[in-house]
Amino acid sequence: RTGDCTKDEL
Amino acid sequence: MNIFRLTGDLSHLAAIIILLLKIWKTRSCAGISGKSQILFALVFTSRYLDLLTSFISLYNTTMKVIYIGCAYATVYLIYAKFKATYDGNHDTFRVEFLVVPVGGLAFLVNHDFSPLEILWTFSIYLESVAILPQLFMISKTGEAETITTHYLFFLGLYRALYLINWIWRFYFEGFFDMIAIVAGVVQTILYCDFFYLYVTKGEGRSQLSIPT
Repeated sequence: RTGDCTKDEL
Repeated sequence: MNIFRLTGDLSHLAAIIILLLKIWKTRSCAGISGKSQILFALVFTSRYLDLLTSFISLYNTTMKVIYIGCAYATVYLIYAKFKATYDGNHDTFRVEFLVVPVGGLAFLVNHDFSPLEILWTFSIYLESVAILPQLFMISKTGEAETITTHYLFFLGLYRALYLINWIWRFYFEGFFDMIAIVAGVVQTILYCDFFYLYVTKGEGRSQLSIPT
């Protein structure tokens, strides 16, 4: 994840 | 999105719907751990707060709303509508022994010390152990209705499929989230014992009997 908080998963 | 994650999400959705329909149709929550359902509602609430802050996709938003809605509807059915059929005597797992250590761990081991990230980490850790009260309750009663075993099968299958999804994403996208992966492995391992019984004894028996 290294900071890119792309929580694209459920 | 890859096929493993999509089938994982659909398996998760199937589990949630199976449980909700089972309670609604039979008008009974016998054999169901209300504590586990409360933990799942807590998992979804703490994980999906980003519904308020960011839009990822229609699919993402829709599924999150459905998960949260079904989780609270299930808790409502268990503790309010069909309260009389709730088997509190067997649903005795001490959930504070789960929530407190998980809460502490979320503060110690996380990717970023921001409120949303801490809550997301808390939800990941909590989800990996949220089924324990249910498995504990089944081991106490020594049996589970067939429909409940299907619920547990799809619920366990969903995270196992997510593990494959993470292998896929690491290989093709170089993406991996160690916290989610470790918690996902723990979560899936907790179901292994049940999976074995489901496959070996599931067929041809009305009740799944788990040796206490």
